[in-house]
Amino acid sequence: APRPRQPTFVVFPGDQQTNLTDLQLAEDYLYRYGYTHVAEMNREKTSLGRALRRLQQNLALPETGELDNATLEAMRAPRCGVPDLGS
Amino acid sequence: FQTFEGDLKWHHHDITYWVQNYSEDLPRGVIDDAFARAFALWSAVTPLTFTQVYPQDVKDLKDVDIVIQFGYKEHGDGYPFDGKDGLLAHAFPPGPGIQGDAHFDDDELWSLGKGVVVPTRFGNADGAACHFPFTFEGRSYTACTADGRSDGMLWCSTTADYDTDHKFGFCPSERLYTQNGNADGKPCEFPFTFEGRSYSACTTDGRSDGQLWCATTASYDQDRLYGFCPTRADSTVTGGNSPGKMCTFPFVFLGQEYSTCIREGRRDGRLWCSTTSNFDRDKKWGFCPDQGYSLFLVAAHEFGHALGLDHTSVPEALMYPMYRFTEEHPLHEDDVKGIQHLYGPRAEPEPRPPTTTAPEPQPTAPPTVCLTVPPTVRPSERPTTGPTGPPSAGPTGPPTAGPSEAPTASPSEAPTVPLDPADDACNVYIFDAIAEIRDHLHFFKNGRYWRLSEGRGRRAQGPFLISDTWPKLPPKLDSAFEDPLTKKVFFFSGRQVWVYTGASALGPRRLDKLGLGPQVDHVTGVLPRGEGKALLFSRQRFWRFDVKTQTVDPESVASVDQMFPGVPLNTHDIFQYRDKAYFCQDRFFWRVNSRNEVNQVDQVGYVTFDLLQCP
Repeated sequence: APRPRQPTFVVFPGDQQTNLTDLQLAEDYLYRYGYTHVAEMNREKTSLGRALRRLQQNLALPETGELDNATLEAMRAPRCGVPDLGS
Repeated sequence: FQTFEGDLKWHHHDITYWVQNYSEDLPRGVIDDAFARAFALWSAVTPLTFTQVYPQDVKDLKDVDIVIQFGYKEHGDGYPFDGKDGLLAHAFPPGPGIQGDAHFDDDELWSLGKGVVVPTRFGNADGAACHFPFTFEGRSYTACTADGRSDGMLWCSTTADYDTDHKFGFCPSERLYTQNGNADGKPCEFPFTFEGRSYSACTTDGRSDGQLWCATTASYDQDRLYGFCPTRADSTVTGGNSPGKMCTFPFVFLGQEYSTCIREGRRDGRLWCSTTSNFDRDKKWGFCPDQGYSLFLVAAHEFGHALGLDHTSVPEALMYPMYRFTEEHPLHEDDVKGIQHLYGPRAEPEPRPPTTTAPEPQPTAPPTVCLTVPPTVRPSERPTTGPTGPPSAGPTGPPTAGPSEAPTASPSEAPTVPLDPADDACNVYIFDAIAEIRDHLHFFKNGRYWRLSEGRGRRAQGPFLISDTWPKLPPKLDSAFEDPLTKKVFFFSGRQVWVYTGASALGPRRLDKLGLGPQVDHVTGVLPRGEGKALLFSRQRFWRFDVKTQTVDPESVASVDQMFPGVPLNTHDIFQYRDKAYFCQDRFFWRVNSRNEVNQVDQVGYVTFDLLQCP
């Protein structure tokens, strides 16, 4: 029987969002919207935990402190550019 | 709810705002309206009023409280946007300068939340916006199309189902009109020369702002007349690496050719297209129009910031940071509490909606070629050329009054002013048949007819009884035709024909006698073609008809829209009047003149208003 064609994924030039990993997306998001103050974070997930928990609290998401699917989905959702925290 | 540190707020209530520039995604009027409605949400629950101002009304634009701007990526405030989706807009808390301003990411597709907003012109939908998707001849369209037209003009249905509703309009197109510039909205002239080079499409050459423009005469170098090309929001891409460009169909991707927007190659399943014919070679692309983001909802949120509200963690509230499309009233109790914490509740009586200080923006002047709607528009359902008709020359003004000779003989006892409304021709919705007989237009209906007196103050005389004048005829006629040469008058009803020569009648005879097959169930009308020749119509077909032999040439059958583009396909009566052909459908007529062998619709109007001159 014919086998389904394997989809080919392409990197589209200039397409910032699809080129980011989940962690990069999270770091960028937490910094942009005021949850972390230093853009360059060490890559330990635990150090993100506190910021993630604050984000989850602010966005009324389940407070797991983890980069779980609900949080990633929220980070990919269209939103306002005014930071959530900070002046 | 949250407010900004120190409860930043405006210390006056009459807030002014200026829309500094506009996105191409929506008509300006729609953008202004979206902003006005967004401000109205806040003025409804506070003592605040919002007034849109224009540069010419203010001494110094620095005095304007809220400046609204569309921009891309880094747009001058140090907080860059991020391309399509993601970050949609932002605003600054109240205060001087940039404080209180609101910025919108023009890499987004701005809409009213339900897909592109494409205003139409002409057609018969009074400028209503396109409805996407719509079905035409069973096929679904998500963009404007030229299908069904022979002139290549782009059109769309303004309801979901054109096949049923027949509501349509023409889409923005430089062949229809241009915007701004100095050519009064005239359409582009292709090719045109600019700096000695010939252009056969809109161009951005010669401009630094990337706006597409064209000349409205053959030579811009000589005439200096130009206009901007309307945006085709329905097929302009957003984001990617060529925002503002249009999809190019077909295009090649991974060696395959595609003629629609595709999801191939993407993990996120979003629709995209190439903006050149070969993505593999050029790597130029953008996202296809989707539902877009409601400018009204996003503006309402950003204006909350501009008035002093910060984000809330109540997901249902307007000031929650995430975009969520809703058609309900967007203000939540949390939002009202927040804004009233800053400004107090609205003092009674009713709030005033935002006012604008400038006169209504003028609609663009209609092109000199009036496609379908005469300048003086009657009630809104005035129809125009259907998708099967071409744009045509505008009307040349009302029909000129005929010669003023006395009316020819007719049953003189007919009252000139009907007493019983049923006798008033102006009350007839659709006539059975209309024909010019003895230089007078006759209107037949249910066994009676009216005769249009000519000369100054044309009036319908009658009603007269058909049986008094043509005793052999049935009460219900389909059409009538007088041969200008022999003055014989043909009357058609169903599959029967009568021929009157003066008072003597031949018939009824079956249509077979004229050489028409059984599938021809009635005759819609006959148009004279000179030298004893005519065209005999039935539904969407017509034949050459020899008046002398009273027979059609079966081989000559052709379809109406081939020779008479622009007329509706479901015409119920066709007649000739003063050298012009009239195609009637419902209460309307499409007038076709045959200047130099080209048939063109040059007027569309009401039978009662424009022919019978009813008040």
